[in-house]
Amino acid sequence: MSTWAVCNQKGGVGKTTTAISIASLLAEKGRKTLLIDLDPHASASVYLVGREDDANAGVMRWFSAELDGSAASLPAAAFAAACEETKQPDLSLARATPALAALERRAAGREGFGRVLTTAIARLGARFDDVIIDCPPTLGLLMINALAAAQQVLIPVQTEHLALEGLARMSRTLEMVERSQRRAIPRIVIPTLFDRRTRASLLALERLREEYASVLWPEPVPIDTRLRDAARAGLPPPLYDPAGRAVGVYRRLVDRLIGAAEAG
Amino acid sequence: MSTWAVCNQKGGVGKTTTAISIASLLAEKGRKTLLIDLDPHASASVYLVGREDDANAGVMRWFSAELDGSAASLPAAAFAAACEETKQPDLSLARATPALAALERRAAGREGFGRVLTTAIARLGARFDDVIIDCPPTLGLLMINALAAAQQVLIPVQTEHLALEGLARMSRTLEMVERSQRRAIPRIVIPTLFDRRTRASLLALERLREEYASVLWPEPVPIDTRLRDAARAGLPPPLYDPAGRAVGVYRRLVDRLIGAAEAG
Ligand SMILES: Nc1ncnc2c1ncn2[C@@H]1O[C@H](COP(=O)(O)OP(=O)(O)OP(=O)(O)O)[C@@H](O)[C@H]1O
Ligand SMILES: Nc1ncnc2c1ncn2[C@@H]1O[C@H](COP(=O)(O)OP(=O)(O)OP(=O)(O)O)[C@@H](O)[C@H]1O
Ligand SMILES: [Mg+2]
Ligand SMILES: [Mg+2]
Repeated sequence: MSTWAVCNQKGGVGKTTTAISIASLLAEKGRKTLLIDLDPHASASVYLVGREDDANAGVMRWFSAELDGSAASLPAAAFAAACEETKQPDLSLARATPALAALERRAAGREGFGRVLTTAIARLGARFDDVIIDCPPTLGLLMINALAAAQQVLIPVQTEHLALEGLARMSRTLEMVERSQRRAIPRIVIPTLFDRRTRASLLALERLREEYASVLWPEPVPIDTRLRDAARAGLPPPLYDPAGRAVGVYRRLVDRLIGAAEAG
Repeated sequence: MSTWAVCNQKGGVGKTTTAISIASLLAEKGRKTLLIDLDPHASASVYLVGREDDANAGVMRWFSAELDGSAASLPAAAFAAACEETKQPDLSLARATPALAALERRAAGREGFGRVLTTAIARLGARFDDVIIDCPPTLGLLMINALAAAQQVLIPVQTEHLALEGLARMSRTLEMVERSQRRAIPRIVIPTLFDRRTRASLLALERLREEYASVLWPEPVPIDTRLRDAARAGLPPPLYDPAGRAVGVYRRLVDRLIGAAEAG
């Protein structure tokens, strides 16, 4: 089983769009794929399955079990119960709820909360081939959980100035987690929302190619309004616009991710 | 003294751009203006004054004083010491540092952390005419502080589908804070990143006009690449592109904010 986290502390850079696109392309290949939504804002959950009123649904179920001390005795089937089907075969979702926003405060001072996700994914066992984690735009317990659970981190970066500043901070966060876990976390920086007509985009891509050459995905994901139409239709971009340019970039990225995972 | 908070839990909708533009336009009119950056990601701080290595600089100084119990005995001058000058006359900044990200955990279980900002602003007294607060894209202690301190909330919303879903959640958050403070918090929803060439933008604006008619600012802020160029130049949009279309929308908004504040 491979686990990828899609993170960036900067908001609105295309994390959710990237996570849903990659998860959908993996499922299309017949791989049993789980998308975990760790953002209390629940963009990916609302996009794929709509709102949910049970505050304890999905991912929160795993954290609640840790909060009330029942995690160790929970059977594997109870971990799987947090996952639901989506409209696409082979694509499941562990949804987010706003209750996740209170976790930082509720878990303060208690040990062991950084690895709740790692444990839950391990308990899911062979039910899934691939796991993709969509992160919230903040450094905190939820992102630490995602980084601890992931074998590789995908960092979407909008190709413009303010977002580039954010990338330097994201790199420092990753280095902090690598030191505390005594392991390297391989990363791929994915240029997104690229608009080849504007100087701001071109200059930002140039700077990315200079400063992050060794980890940069060579093709930027272009700005493509069909991605927004896909979100309104509640369909993952590969189902809504299979021959689109942005989906094409994601398709080649997924081929590389699978190749590396199988070689790993 | 008027205090406005610029918030939205959804990331990348134009909060920082809106906060900097409004603060700069207020300063241009000769009003002594303070921009408070509450985002641990520090976009506004890096934009206006660049990086800072002292983790305890700026806003963190106010929260540290509350954490170590020295806030009540701190002289007003020590509160003012958290504010620094920017390149624009009459525009000061209380910067953010990444240390703010740990506050939720460090303040957990302790009373009175929701009003640190309200107290700090009161202690600044007559040094400033206006205060603008740029919020992080998450529901938590920092946003609660901003909402508690503000007389009015400005909510930038990107004119597209995923961001509209986020607005419903932001409204629920505001109602929660209003109930706990037993006061109404007037709000203005500001449509941003409007691209009149795309269906996604037009449909989103139509929906905003239907569902939020009574609080919606009538003119959307258009997508304008000169705002990105301004960010790269480290200059607030009104200084970089005074006659621009996006700046024009912000200018009319500021006239209304001042008018309402003086009438209020
Ligand atoms: N390549 C693209 N072309 C056009 N629009 C895009 C593209 N990628 C993302 N978007 C749009 O940009 C907006 C931000 O994307 P998204 O919500 O995926 O970012 P995010 O990083 O997950 O945001 P948050 O920080 O709130 O979690 C959304 O409206 C999305 O539809
Ligand atoms: N009207 C506009 N036209 C073009 N670009 C814009 C406009 N408003 C904002 N932007 C750009 O969109 C990106 C997101 O804006 P900004 O950083 O202000 O959003 P935010 O809501 O503060 O994000 P975060 O959630 O990370 O705090 C930035 O690159 C900014 O330069
Ligand atoms: Mg997202
Ligand atoms: Mg911001």
